[in-house]
Amino acid sequence: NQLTAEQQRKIEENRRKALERRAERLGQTV
Amino acid sequence: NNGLSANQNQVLSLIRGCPDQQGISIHDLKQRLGGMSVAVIKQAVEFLSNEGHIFSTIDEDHFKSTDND
Repeated sequence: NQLTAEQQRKIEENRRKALERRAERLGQTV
Repeated sequence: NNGLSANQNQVLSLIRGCPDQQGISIHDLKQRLGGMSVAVIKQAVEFLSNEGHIFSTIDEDHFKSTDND
């Protein structure tokens, strides 16, 4: 089940956004 | 205690455990969490996504964890 380059790009972008959300959340609670 | 509910922890654990590049689908989560309704699973997924624990991959139906690799 090989993903296309476009799908891999989208996955990486969504991962980056999720990590930003996570950092924001941790920043607010510390 | 990581601040998550039991349902949220169960969903997160399955998402973390999925090795596929595209992650796990809502359908597969439902198959693995027989007793949990799709509505409850989707609520947990939305919460976990908002908190940055998980993210959607190839579409809005597949999810991966931010910390499983």
